[in-house]
Amino acid sequence: LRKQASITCFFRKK
Amino acid sequence: MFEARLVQGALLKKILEAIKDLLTEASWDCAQGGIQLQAMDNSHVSLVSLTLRSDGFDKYRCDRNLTMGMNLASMTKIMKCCGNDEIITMKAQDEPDTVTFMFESKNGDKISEYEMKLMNLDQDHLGIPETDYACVIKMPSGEFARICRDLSQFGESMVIACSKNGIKFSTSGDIGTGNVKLAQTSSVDKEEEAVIIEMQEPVTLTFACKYLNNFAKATPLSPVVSLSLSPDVPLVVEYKIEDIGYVRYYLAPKIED
Repeated sequence: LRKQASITCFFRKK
Repeated sequence: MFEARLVQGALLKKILEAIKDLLTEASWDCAQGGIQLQAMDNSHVSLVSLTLRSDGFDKYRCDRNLTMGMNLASMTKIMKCCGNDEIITMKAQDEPDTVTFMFESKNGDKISEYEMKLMNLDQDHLGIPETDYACVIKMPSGEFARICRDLSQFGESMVIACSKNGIKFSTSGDIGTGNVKLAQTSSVDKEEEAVIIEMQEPVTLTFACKYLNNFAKATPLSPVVSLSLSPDVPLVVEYKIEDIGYVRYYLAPKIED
């Protein structure tokens, strides 16, 4: 099973 | 004072159509170099990044950097009042509470003005790292939209597998499975009809169809779409916007639980 990752896991807040 | 005039007003209408279903509200950051917008969808699964360079406008003036927080449903209502062949001018004061959209008919005998209240949006900007993608695919945007539409009937997820032989989109669900394979084009008359794959290493990733279908709403902006993939990082779906800029969508993959 796969789960949806969040975009914030990859791109950090500036 | 901020003023941006776009003779091809239809472009701004298409841009809004390309982002309004993904984003409820967004900040338009205006500076001398142009307009930028970066926002995540409500679920924080995807990110939209829009760049419109000042030299792509027919007239552009931005004395001070400003951020205009807009409700995109409200902006859509206003854009519906603009004819496809009309000229759009956006205007705002420094530190504005409102933005004005002016629509002019080509022969100049009709001018409409709509003033919209701005919002204070406390939106975080994300830093997008420079990435050398393992696979970059250029393909006709209409073909990509068609594949997303067709395959999303079968399942919620789509697997995109890119190798030197081509690209394979596949899905499965309760009623069965489906897949579409595209080979790299050997020769074409028109560049925008080609499927071009630049590959460093093969990549297979899984994405939610719902978002891909949303991205495909940018299809009227460009005949070509590019998909950039690398293992375990977000997919980038890019549509160039004529001589003025681009809209890029970043989509987080579905990963092993």
